[in-house]
Amino acid sequence: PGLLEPTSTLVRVAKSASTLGIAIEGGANTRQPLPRIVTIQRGGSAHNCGQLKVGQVILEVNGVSMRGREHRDAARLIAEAFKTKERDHVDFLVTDFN
Amino acid sequence: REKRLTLPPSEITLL
Repeated sequence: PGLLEPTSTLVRVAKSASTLGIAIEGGANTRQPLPRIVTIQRGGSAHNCGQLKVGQVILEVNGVSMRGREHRDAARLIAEAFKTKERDHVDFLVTDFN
Repeated sequence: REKRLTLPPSEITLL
């Protein structure tokens, strides 16, 4: 726990647009236990960043683990990370391995 | 007896 998985990638998404522009599915107690990116909207910050991809699984957001979090909790955490004015970016630790 | 082989699907949230 807390160790980087070998296939993981840290992606820094600058808040370059008014929305983050991703859709996620999954969370604890579902078929997809970690949140997975299912859509990246054109024109959103994630799309502008160019490094997030559909199908990637989100392991951490700003260093906070997604493990054990139910869908709404994971979604809320990501929304708050985008909304806060403390940072001008959101750091995602993602993996292509599901 | 009912077997639970799969977990339910998740909702999708746009962020």
